[in-house]
Amino acid sequence: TSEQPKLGSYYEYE
Amino acid sequence: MFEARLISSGILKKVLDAIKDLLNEATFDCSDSGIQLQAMDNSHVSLVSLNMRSDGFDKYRCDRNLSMGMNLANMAKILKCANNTDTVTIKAQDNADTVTFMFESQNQEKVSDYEMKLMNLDQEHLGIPETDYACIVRMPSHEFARICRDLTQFGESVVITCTKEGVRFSASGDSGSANIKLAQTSSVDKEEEAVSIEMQEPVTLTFACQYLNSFTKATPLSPQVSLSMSADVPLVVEYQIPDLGHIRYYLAPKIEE
Repeated sequence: TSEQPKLGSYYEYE
Repeated sequence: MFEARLISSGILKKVLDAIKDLLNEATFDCSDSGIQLQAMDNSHVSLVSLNMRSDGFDKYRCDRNLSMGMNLANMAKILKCANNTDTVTIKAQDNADTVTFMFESQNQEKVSDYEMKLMNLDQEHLGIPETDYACIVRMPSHEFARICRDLTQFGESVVITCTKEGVRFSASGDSGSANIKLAQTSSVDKEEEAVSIEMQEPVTLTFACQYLNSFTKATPLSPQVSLSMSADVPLVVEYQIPDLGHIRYYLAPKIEE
């Protein structure tokens, strides 16, 4: 099984 | 006053087709330099970044920065009313709550305009830093679309492994497994048919097929696509739109639990 992270865990919200 | 004219409606239809799979609505940010859009899909797993430069338009005027929130299904209804060869002009007054799409036939004998209500959308902007990627693969866009389509039959995820020898796409599931290897092309007649790999270090990453397939809706915009990858950062899938700009998609990799 694999988890699907969201983009917010890589990039900062401006 | 905002006014932007493209010689062919076809290109705008292709741009819309490239984003409407992932987005229901989006804000088009218009400035002197052109039209930009950045939006995440509902699940916040992928992001679309579109840039159409002002010099790519046949005519472009933007007196004041303008953010136009559009429902993409409604925009699609309007663009369906244009022939690909029609000229399209997008117009809006400053602080307006509507946008107008005007289509003109090549012989100028048919002119139609469609007004659409704008929406106020919450903008969630991500700051994406300049990144040096470990691997950049360039390949024919139709080949990438074909690979994504083929592998989707075998599993929910595609594993992309890039080494200096080539790039491998793999999927596996209940029915079995599939592997597609592409080597760098040594010589090609047409540049757009080339497969090339710029590699600093090898990379293996896993991505959800569903999103990759949505990205390939941009295939008609460009003969080539590039995949930029580094360990543990989102993939960037980029299509250069000739003489106009680019569309980039970002996708967070899957993590083994």
